[in-house]
Amino acid sequence: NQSLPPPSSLPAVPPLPLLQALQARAASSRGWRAGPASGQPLRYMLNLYRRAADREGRPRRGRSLGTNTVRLVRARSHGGQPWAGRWYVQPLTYRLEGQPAAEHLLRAAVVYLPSLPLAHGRLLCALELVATSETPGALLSPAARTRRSWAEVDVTPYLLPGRGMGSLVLRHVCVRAGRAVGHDAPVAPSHPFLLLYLNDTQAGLAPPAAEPHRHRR
Amino acid sequence: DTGMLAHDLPGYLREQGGEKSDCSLRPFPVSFAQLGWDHWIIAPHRYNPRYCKGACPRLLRYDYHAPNHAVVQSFVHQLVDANVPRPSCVPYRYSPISVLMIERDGGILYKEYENMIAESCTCR
Repeated sequence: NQSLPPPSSLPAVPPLPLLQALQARAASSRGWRAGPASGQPLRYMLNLYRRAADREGRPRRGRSLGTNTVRLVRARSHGGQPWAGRWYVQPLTYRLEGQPAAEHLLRAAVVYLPSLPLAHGRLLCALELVATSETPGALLSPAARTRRSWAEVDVTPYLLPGRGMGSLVLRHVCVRAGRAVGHDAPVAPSHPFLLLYLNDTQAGLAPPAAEPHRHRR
Repeated sequence: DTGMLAHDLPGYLREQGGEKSDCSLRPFPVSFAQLGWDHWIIAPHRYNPRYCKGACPRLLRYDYHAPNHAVVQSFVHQLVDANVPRPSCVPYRYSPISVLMIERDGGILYKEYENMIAESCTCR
């Protein structure tokens, strides 16, 4: 049983809140190694870009993406401590308001790593759709394995068609498989990210408003 | 007055010889930092929008894709009223580029923008 020893077996235990605070600090000082570099979304998009365009930025023939716009939406995590023993359960929300009206959704997919190597064993992960008033919960199975062991789960049906798409709420569930040795620093897997394949019906450069506020030269 | 044209044909033909000042496509590699867009554009690293520059020859060759209006305007400039300018040397065909950029909320956007590289010039 990997969970922390019950407080009763600890030596004279300080009051519980302090214990939690100490444990939390201990966990952080043990250096929660984030999952693979947090730049994973950026690396994924750079690979996507290199497949779609040459070094001058010219789209390659046959446009492998099938559209002119792909937006990567990062997850916002909420909820408390995701780890419980071998289990990691992290609720994630992808906010979709404010999509430009000219961008029409063609397809949406969540990209994550279904299996992550650990020092001892592996971290096996899956995605769950959290039930809402419109849709029942569901375990999402990857539609396709992309390069470098990423898995893509098609979530198009769960995104409201057209404007005003609210948000997508998922649960990222992982379990540590294999022998747990001592106090392995739990590796927090990086958050899955959402890809929106959109058709931008305007060819023009993004209006200045889209550009982060900058002093004009 | 075709007589005059025929008389001056050598001059015209010499000009057709592709003076350096003729309307043509020229390279201009630029960085997104120079455009002040480097904060949000990650790729491509190199961008050469190219541009058209040069005088439109008085007798517009067919390969300039010049509309009839430009041919007429050119004659008006020479034969009727020099205040009417010669046709201008401007891009004729373009091609798109794909851009990878960071969005304000930390998202990452791949987008193809039309008409970002001039591929040929015309006189209009």
